[in-house]
Amino acid sequence: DAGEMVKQAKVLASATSQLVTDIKGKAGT
Amino acid sequence: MPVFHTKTIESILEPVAQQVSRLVILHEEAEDGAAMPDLEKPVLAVSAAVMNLIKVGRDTINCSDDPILRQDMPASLQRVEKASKLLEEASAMLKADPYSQPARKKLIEGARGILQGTSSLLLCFDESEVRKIIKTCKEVLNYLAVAEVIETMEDLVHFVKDVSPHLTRVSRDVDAREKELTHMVHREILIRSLDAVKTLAPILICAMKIYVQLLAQGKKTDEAAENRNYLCTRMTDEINQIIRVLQLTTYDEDEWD
Repeated sequence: DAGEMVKQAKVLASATSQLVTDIKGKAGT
Repeated sequence: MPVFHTKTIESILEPVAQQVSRLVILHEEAEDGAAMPDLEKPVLAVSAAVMNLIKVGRDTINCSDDPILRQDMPASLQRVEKASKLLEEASAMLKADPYSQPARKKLIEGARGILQGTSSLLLCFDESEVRKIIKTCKEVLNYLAVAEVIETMEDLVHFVKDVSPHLTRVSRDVDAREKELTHMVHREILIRSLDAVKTLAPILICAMKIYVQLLAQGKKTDEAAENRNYLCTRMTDEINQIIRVLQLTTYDEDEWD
């Protein structure tokens, strides 16, 4: 349903953000 | 101009979209050659989230009676899945060689793929929700199409009884949709057209009633019929306008040129 789809997409977006933060933490230095 | 056309999609994707674009810039500008950290944990978290999203996506496909969603959504799911695999490969490559350039490229491609795939998935779902609202609008249009054949009070009572729940649903759904949109012009048109429909509906019923009463009394009905038809056409136009705007996204700016 709509609620679950949005919820899981949010979790994925958050996990992707964390990954990008971790990459940038190093790649940008 | 907003990039994402609904507030829900915007709230999910906007922050990560900004981060990914900064990452791409960093990658293109820096190419610093510094060692990458161990990304196993964050990549595993992304993979787990992708698996959950794919499960929900497949359930949605299986439960949906919308053929377009059933046709379009699998490609979005595959896109996300493929991006997740790229990230896993990159993570494994970086474990073996923290300086690996191909691994960095896979990371960027994977992060972009997750963003694009999730965006495509959410859009696919959103378009399906919009089609549901349009279906209700078209049900009202079908009723309006038969307004001019209503000739007795009994038929008019049935007409009002039948059309009312659909009108209520259109009003509720379009109102909620308007609040979801990020594009101000689209919102304003929906508000205006919905207000017009709400105003016109009781006036149309009144005009239909006058026509029916004149007919029953054996009086001249030309003007009453003309008035009823005019109101009917106006309502039809407003609902068609709602249908048109519901289908627009922020990418349809040419529409307004």
